[in-house]
Parts: sequence; structure tokens; C-alpha cells
Amino acid sequence: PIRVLAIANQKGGVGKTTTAINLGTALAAAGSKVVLFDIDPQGNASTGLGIARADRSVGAYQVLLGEARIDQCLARTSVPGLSVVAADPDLAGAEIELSQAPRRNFRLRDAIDALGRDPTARPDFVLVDCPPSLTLLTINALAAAQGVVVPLQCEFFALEGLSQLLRTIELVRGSLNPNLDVHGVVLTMHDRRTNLTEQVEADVRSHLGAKVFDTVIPRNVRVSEAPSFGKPVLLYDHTCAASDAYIRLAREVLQRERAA
Amino acid sequence: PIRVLAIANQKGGVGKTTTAINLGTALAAAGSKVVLFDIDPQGNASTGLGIARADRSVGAYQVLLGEARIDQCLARTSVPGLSVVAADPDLAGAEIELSQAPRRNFRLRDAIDALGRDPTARPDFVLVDCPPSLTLLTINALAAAQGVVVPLQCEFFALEGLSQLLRTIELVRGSLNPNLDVHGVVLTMHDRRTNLTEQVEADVRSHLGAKVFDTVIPRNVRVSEAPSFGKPVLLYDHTCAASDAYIRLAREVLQRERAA
Ligand SMILES: Nc1ncnc2c1ncn2[C@@H]1O[C@H](COP(=O)(O)OP(=O)(O)OP(=O)(O)O)[C@@H](O)[C@H]1O
Ligand SMILES: Nc1ncnc2c1ncn2[C@@H]1O[C@H](COP(=O)(O)OP(=O)(O)OP(=O)(O)O)[C@@H](O)[C@H]1O
Ligand SMILES: [Mg+2]
Ligand SMILES: [Mg+2]
Repeated sequence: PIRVLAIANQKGGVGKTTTAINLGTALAAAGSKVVLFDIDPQGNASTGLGIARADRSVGAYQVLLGEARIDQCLARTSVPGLSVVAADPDLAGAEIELSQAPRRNFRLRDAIDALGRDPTARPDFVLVDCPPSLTLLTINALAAAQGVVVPLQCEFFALEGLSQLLRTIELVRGSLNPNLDVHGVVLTMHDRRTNLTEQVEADVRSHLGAKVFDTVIPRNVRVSEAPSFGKPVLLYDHTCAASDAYIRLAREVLQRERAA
Repeated sequence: PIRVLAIANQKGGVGKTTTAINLGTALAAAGSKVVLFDIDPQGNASTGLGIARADRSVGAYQVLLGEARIDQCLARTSVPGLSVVAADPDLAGAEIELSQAPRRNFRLRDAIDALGRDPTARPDFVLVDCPPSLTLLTINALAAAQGVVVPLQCEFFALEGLSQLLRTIELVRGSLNPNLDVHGVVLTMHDRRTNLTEQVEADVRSHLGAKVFDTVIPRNVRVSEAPSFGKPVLLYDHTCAASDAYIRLAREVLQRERAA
């Protein structure tokens, strides 16, 4: 079956898109077939993988409204084995348009189930890049996923939002998706030189223990330069510390998959 | 009349809350009477000004639902002249609860108009800290404001979202609030050492010219340490470069006010 991972955190700017792009790239480089589903109307994951605005006429919005299947919307990227269902601003309208629709919380799940029934199109992973909110688009991702990868910026406000996110995951597990679990929390923009990073890391590891990945993603300017070239940092600069970290993160994700 | 400024940008983590807290503090230090209205369910502005979770039983949610007036919800802060209408997670429910309510887009505006009719309670400024989305809560802020202060992180993804935000401001000006205008764009987490910052700054100043504040806010770890003490960086470390920048930003805001 397809493994679906939601990359979610309602706190803004914590590294959701960067993690979706680079974890997806590293999993594809390790031989997995990966679909990145961009469910954020900002469309940053689509941009970060080089999908031009003009090439997004069929994508996440059409899939959620039932006007297209996922396999009809797959855009190729510069990474072999990684394709994208792109997002555009229309997606922001889906929240209202679907508010009275049947199975509004399961639109993504139903679309991924249909993809799974076609052995030639079936990927190993679907990663879903979520917007910074806990509304219908993120709920669709949590209802479709078996695991949530939570990027956590090593900052105080990001830590404050974590308990709210864990409560929401509990609620979704209790109502929409009994299989849902926190796959792991990954510390991002980790800066070993600051006390704040040390404090946040110590706090999170003491509360969540093994749920926190060993791998941390270091703050590294090459990461923020890469999107302007439409490339994952793994392609833009595979020698930098953050690229190495995302490769190690993919290895940990695969280990957790095998153990599951 | 009360000057209402919305601190808005749907891109996450660009410095909206940090700007709302520290611009509010600097305006109060300069002698203005300021109310910070936290309309983000994350409640980071409330936390960053030291409002305990237990003290938020009456706040932004009650005001929007019409159950309380603003002057009944004002919480004092450690900054003379600055008070807060706090936010808590209930606020996330307001989007759904108000979706069929009368004047749902003008709830904040009506509450601020009522505050203005009481000469003893009337502040000089109301700053509204918005969530990272363009849904009903942010629309309420844009419908109530005369100006939008747009924090813009010096990063590629943040630049990508700017045109979407400017289009939304146009739409609100055309339908809900003919007085609305971009008060100014402030560059945040500005790091003079990186090419990316230089490129983003050059790009924004060439497109938006005088709309961009001269003052830029430098990246400075003291800023991200301050919220864990419930204090604005201006109180936590008034000597650091970011504190000085927020004081200069307040001066520019006041100059633009006099010129308006
Ligand atoms: N390890 C890192 N080092 C340096 N910069 C980073 C790193 N990870 C992410 N960034 C940058 O930080 C900014 C925020 O990251 P990103 O956009 O991935 O977060 P997000 O959680 O997806 O944001 P949003 O909430 O808006 O969706 C981006 O400009 C990105 O390039
Ligand atoms: N000038 C700065 N230097 C260093 N860190 C900063 C600076 N400004 C903000 N930060 C930190 O960056 C993070 C994001 O800032 P902030 O929370 O203010 O953004 P936001 O736009 O309000 O986020 P959200 O979209 O979640 O509401 C915070 O942890 C904050 O402490
Ligand atoms: Mg994102
Ligand atoms: Mg904020």
C-alpha cells in the first residue's frame, strides 16, 4: 500500500515546505517512487521544484473537487522518481466550495485510494505539504495520512504551538482516521551556537523522547537560496550540511517504516 | 479617530507577531496609547507580551462574537501605554461560527468603532496581529484597518507570496473597505552578509519604491529569545540592533501618519 506522510504544523515558517521538498528528493534518490502533493494555496513546494505558474492548470484544486485524478495531474521534476501535484491560489477557494460537499474531509484520501488501485501508477510514498493552519486542507491531509512528520523550528513560538498540533492529531485519530500517528518531529533551522536551540531541543526530547528524529536540520543559507533556482537544496548544493541532514532524515524515515 | 494598522502577510513565519509586539511597544514608548488586538488563534502576540493562558478567558473571540466590548478585554502589559486583547485557540472556531452571521466581515471594525465613541478609552493606535492565512480573521483585520504594515522576510518564498497579498488588499479595498492602503512593507530578518537578502531588498525596492520603509529589521538572536520571557525585545535588550530598528520603524510610521 502507499505510505502517506503529512508534513504539517500550523505555526508558520518552520520548514514544512523545505522538508517536504528535500525529504521527498532524498527518498526518491534512495530508490522510492514519490509523489509530493502540494495542498498549500501558496504553492511554495510547486515553485521550489521548478513547476512554472503556467503549468499548474490541473493540480491539487481539481483533485479535491473531483474534477481530475492524481495520475492526470502529476508534473515531472528535475528529480528522477519524484513528481508533484501542484498547487495554485484557486486552492484557497476549496475550503469554501467543499464546506457543504459530501466526504469533504476525505477528498484527498479517496483520490489517493484510487491512485493505489492502479499498479503502474502506484507510488511508494505520498508526501503532503500543508499550509500554516488547521483548516479543511490540513484536515484532508491528516485524514489521508498514516503518519505526520512535524517540522519544528528551534524557536520559542514554534514550541508553543506544538501541543495545539498534537491535540488536533489526537482529535483526527479519534474521529476521521484511527491509523494516524506522529511519525516523528524533526528539528529545523537548528543553530548549535545559540542557547535557544539547545533549550528547545532539550525541552522537546525530554517531552517526546523517541518521537523526535535523531537527525536535526542545521540552519544553512544554501537552503534558502535553492528555491529561487527551482531546485531542492540536495541538487543545488549536495555538499552542504543541510543536504547531508536530509539524506540522514530519509534514512531514519525508511528505518521507521521497516520497523512499523 | 483611532488609527488601525493590520500587521498581515499570509506567508508564515515572516515576523508579523514580532513586528506587532515591538512596533506597538515603540509607539507606546513614544507617547501613543496603543491596543494590540491579537486575532491569530496561535496567540503568540499575547504570549510575547506576557499574558498567561489562564488570563485569556475574555478576549478576541468574545469581541468578534459580540459577547464583550474591547474595553472589557484589555489586558495590561509590562509596557506603559500598551494593552492587549488576547487570543486563545477558541478563536479558530470563530471562522465557522461567524460564517453565516450578519456583518461577519465587519465584527472587528464595529467593535473598534464602539471603542472610539468612548473618549476615555479611545487609543491612538490599534495594531492587529494576523494569522498566516487570508481567511475571515485576516479579512476582519483588513476591513477594519486604514493601513497594512507588511512584514517581509528577506527570503525567496516570502517574496513569492507578496503579489498574492497585494491582490487581496486590492480586493478588500474594492469591496469592504475603500480606505485601505498599504502603509508600508518592512524587511525583516535582514542579514546584510547574504546575497539573498541583497537580492530580495533590491527586488522589493525597485517594484514598490517608497512603499518600502527605509528601516530594515536585522536578524538578531535576542529577538527570538525575548518571547520566552514574555517581553518585547525592546525591554529584553534595548541595546541590540533590532531594538534600535523597531524604534526607527516607529518613527517612520509616525512620520507617515503626519504626512497622511
Ligand atoms: N535549514 C534551513 N536553513 C536556512 N533556511 C531555511 C531552512 N529551512 C527553511 N529555510 C527557509 O526558511 C523559510 C521558511 O521555510 P519554509 O517556507 O519551508 O517553511 P513553511 O513551514 O513551509 O512556511 P509556511 O508556514 O509559510 O508554509 C524559507 O524561506 C526557507 O527557505
Ligand atoms: N529580526 C529577527 N531576528 C531573529 N529572529 C526573529 C526576528 N524576527 C522574528 N524572529 C523569529 O522568527 C520566528 C518567526 O517570527 P514571528 O513568529 O514573529 O512570525 P509570524 O509571521 O508572526 O509567524 P506566523 O506566520 O506563525 O504568525 C519567531 O520565532 C521569531 O522569534
Ligand atoms: Mg510552506
Ligand atoms: Mg504570528
